Amino acid sequence: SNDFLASNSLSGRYRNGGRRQRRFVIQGQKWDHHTVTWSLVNQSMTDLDAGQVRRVLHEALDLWAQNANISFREVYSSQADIQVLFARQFHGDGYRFDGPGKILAHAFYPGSGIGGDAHFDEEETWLLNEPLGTDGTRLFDVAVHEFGHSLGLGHSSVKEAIMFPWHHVSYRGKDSIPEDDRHGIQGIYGPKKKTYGHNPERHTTPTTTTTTTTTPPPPRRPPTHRYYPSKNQTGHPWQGLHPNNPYNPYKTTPTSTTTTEIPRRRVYYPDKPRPVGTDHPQHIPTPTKVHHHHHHNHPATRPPLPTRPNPCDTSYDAITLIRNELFIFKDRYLWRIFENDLHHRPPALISDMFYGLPRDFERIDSVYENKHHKIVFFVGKQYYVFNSRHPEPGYPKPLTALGLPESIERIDAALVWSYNNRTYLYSGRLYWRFDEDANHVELDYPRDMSMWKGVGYNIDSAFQYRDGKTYFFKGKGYWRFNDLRMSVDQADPHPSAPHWMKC
Amino acid sequence: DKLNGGGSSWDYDDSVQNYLMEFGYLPKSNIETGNLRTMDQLSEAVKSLQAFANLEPTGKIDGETRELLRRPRCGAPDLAG
Repeated sequence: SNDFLASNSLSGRYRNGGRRQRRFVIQGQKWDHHTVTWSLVNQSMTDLDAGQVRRVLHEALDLWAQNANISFREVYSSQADIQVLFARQFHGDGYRFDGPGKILAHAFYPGSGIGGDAHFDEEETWLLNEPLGTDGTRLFDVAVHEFGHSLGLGHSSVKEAIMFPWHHVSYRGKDSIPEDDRHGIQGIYGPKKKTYGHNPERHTTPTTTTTTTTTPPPPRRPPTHRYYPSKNQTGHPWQGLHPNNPYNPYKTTPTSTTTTEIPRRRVYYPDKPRPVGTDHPQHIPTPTKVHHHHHHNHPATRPPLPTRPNPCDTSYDAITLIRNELFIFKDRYLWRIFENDLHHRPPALISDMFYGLPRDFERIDSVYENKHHKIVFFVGKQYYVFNSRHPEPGYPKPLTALGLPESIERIDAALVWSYNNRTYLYSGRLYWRFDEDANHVELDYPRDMSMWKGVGYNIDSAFQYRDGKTYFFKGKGYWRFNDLRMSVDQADPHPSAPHWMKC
Repeated sequence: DKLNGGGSSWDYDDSVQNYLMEFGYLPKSNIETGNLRTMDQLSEAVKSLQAFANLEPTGKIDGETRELLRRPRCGAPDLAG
């Protein structure tokens, strides 16, 4: 399931006044450790006092800690389970904020990566300690609700509940939370354990500790428009993404390792000196597309040709039809698969067929034949348009020339979708529809990959085959996509080798 | 703006449909396919939203429902997809 969606949700239902109400919902995910860490990403905000914000976040977490067997610890690190971010509009997770009003915040259920994180729309008027009735939105009320999601609770239709979706004052300092929420949170973590051997007057030992000193609150300044320095302010909401914004989902530090692990997201906080050598705040190598950036100036030192991939035991960097002929690309090699082939043929070097790619390129990320019968190769942050075997003049060009955000590291897949013969570009968790005539991605994109149900994130490739069906590839398997149901044909991928490489 | 009182109570315009998709009352996939929806599908989705919010499940975009669509809320969906 994707971050917002339940995998195996459990919900209590009961009748209230004859109407069936949907009580607390346990979304299935939970933290498997007792002390959950959290961290405020924006340690300096133009129109909010970070110290006050952290206090309010503490209080909101503490309310849950008072009612279940869970505790919290504030850290100042990218390894925190719950990262709290104030952001606006597109902020890297495919779920856009909408300015003042309507959507106030959202959060993700427990899990790795973005799991557990809580995002607040920084364009709201957040109240930190103003009295009730002041015009604006009390951060405490919204934070308690969002942290309910971060702990695994879904929405409840019980009006008084903290987890009721629409904003309301759910807790006024009374010593207990609404029954529905208490049942929900205790259904996940159990009731709070009594801690003995301490002063009975005190409620319990503190449940939210902090390991950082509170910074003196900076002088409150009138809200100003946050300028996001980025190379080219093309006005695309994504372009405004702050380079330090930890939700730049594609900032990766070029890796020389061949790890296929996906370590937890590493984010260096804007005002914290970054360790030497990390010139990108984010490090998310994708499980199968790891780029090796060996820059050799002398051909003599060119790396030896990588060993030929085993066609019967490999993932595909790209697979597509060119002039109605099937091509499969892996590393520096390609296979041409003819329809009546009973077995795959030996691969050829890509550079022996398509001239003009960079000499030291290690692999292509994706390729497709566009409606003008040109062949478009995506390599890292650049793309090439080929007219048959040769690149057209003026290439390569940067991905930003297509309206893609600066933060995109690569295009995982390029697809002419069988349903509407429109071009779609996929990268990480997001995808865009591309207007071939305008040569630009369409507005209202990117969108979250969860739209393509069952495909998941960080795919390897996708294409429309001669049978008019669309196929998605990840690792050594593939799915056939059911266009009308907008979902894959089956949960588990089919093995690619027998079907495509005739192994 | 349609949420601000314009349109008839059967007027399930884009903003209403986007709202219903965003919060899990209609499948999002239709955004890509552009598949049209039946009135029944839309009416059922509105009833489901009204029930979640403890309103009379009329299936119509009546005054109370229009008010609800404008109310500030959490961005997470109400129904798991």
